[in-house]
Amino acid sequence: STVAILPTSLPQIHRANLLASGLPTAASISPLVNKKSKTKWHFGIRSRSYPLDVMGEIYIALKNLGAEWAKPSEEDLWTIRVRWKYDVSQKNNEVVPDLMKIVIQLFQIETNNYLVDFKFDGWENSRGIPLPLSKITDDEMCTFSAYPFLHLTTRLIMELAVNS
Amino acid sequence: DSIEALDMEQKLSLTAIRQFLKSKTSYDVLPVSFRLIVLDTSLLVKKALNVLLQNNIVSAPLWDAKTSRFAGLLTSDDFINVIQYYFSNPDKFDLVDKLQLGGLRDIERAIGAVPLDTESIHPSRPLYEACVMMLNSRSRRIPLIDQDEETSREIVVSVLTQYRILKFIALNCRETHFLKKPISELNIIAKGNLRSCQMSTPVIDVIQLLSQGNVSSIPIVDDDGRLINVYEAVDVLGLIKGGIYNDLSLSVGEALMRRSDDFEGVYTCTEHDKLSTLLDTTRKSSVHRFFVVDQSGKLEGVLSLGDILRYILLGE
Amino acid sequence: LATSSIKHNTLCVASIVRYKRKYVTQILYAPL
Repeated sequence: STVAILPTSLPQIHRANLLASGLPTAASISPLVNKKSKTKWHFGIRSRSYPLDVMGEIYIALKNLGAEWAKPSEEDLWTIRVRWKYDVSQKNNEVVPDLMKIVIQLFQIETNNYLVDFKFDGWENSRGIPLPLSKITDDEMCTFSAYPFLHLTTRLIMELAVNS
Repeated sequence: DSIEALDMEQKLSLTAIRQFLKSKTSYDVLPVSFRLIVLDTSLLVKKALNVLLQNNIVSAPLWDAKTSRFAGLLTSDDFINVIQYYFSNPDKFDLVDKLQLGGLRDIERAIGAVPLDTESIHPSRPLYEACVMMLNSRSRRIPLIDQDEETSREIVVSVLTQYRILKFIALNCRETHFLKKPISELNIIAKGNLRSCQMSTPVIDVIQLLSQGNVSSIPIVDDDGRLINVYEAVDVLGLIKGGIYNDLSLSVGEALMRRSDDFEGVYTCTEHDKLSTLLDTTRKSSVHRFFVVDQSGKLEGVLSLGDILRYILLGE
Repeated sequence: LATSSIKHNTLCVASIVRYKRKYVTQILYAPL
């Protein structure tokens, strides 16, 4: 095989050659630092505020965003069952579910350290038309697009960030 | 006899590889666990650039929250369009600086660029179909689109690239070892009026060559025609990242100073090499294309991944 | 929902979803 890597195309060698050629601007151009800053992931969003304040902030944000929620039960004040109309322009008025359900739950991780968790909880449609029962086999059940859910959570996180 | 045997072996191997591609689906190419990065169309172009570079990717599907649908792919062609637009409208810096991803189609129209195709395919279709579609795709990428079973909205499951397909073939088809005819006999090397430039050529002229020729790389040769480097479409991302909009009169040699140190280098081969070797290289390294040179390093032609894929699907 | 810290005024959220017998981490970047 005569497959090879062209030596003069390696960044370090290219740079050395260009500097040796005495180009004035060459010295001022630095290589792109492709820091592979691995994205650090967290579950939900964390908070050190007082639990009831956190819940209050979330209800205010949901209200500002036009979402609705079920009245919380006495024994579970830390869970909010949200229903959020996500209306998009339909093509040939196909019946597409437009009410997304999300469960927002506050967890205590340790003293003064709380976690707000968001969970997707299915769709309904505002005209109350029952959803066509999924007729496909279990295996194909999982053609689920997270993007509408991700979009609404970014809206809520932005509202919380702006309010706070 | 040996030439006859080589020829027969090549033909039988191609038939087996095509059979393999018809027996698999695009879904089979997907790893068991993988990530897909998607950008909201309301993101600024310059922020999207940060995201691509931070994740070491050069393309990503776009998602329009207003319609809750996918809005095509962001590729290096889009950044080339933005540079060309800015070069023709230097007073429009503000507009370019505040440009959102959703505005890229307007830039495309403003400079009269050919819009990228938005061909896609269902993950369960035969992989052979995706390969044939890939050959006609300008973006050299095919989004795999399924439907959300509750809302019947589109899901981009992943995006197939020529490299991913060739690597999948090299990893799974032992017949690739029997493709032993020299590439000079396959009539697949792009020769003749190759667009090339010199180290001192202004980078904006090289970007025009990329755009007009609808190619993804421009070889850089010295006065004797020897290959010394290559400017790739993806290098444009580094140019914009460095904010070197303002100084597009940089030479291409200076612009290449932006390349990060983990760039693997430009792959060369000669016309005596065989596809078995080139596919084995694809299996082991993230090669973008092969430049064909002679013994003295003079540029003779280029062999893109698309050329190799076309031969595997339709050659002989 | 998985989130990552806000950088350059850009939000990044993700969900790991099963697609048939494989797993996709669907990641969305949106402006803050």
